[in-house]
Amino acid sequence: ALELWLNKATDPSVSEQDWAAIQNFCEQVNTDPNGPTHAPWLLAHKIQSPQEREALHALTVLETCVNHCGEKFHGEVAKFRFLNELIKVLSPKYLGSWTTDKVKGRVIEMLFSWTVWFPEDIKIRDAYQMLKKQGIVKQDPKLPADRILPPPSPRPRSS
Amino acid sequence: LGEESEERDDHLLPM
Repeated sequence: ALELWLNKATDPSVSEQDWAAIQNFCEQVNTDPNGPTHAPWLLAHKIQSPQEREALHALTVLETCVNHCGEKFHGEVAKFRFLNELIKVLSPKYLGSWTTDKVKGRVIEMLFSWTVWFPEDIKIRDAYQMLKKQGIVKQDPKLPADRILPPPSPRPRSS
Repeated sequence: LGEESEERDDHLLPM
């Protein structure tokens, strides 16, 4: 079911974001016992898609899940193991030469916004600093006004 | 212990 909803939420033939599918994916992440550990890898695979629209949709799904899927999902995303998958999209040593500027821009913007929103996640900060040191991130992106404030706190586990 | 060893195995990608 996780893959089914993710395929729907990242369908490259649809230009608009399918928010109902994203919501269903998030709910599935929260109800499936393996959801929080499995979902980040499904998302990483989509984010590395050669199809720009699929990758962009997947980034929106990831961002929504980080804000709404609870601590366990957040904890997985904040590990180097997952952050490396985002770094691969940016680094010319990995997939960076094939990634479009739009996708790279969104990944950088998202990583930077996490460093602002979640300063306690040291690994996110380290990954972002490494990208800057490598010259992959030239300067901090300007976050749109609606993204400067942190997202709503994750729902308590019991809900 | 499991968590500790997982922590040790979690590295940034070599660049």
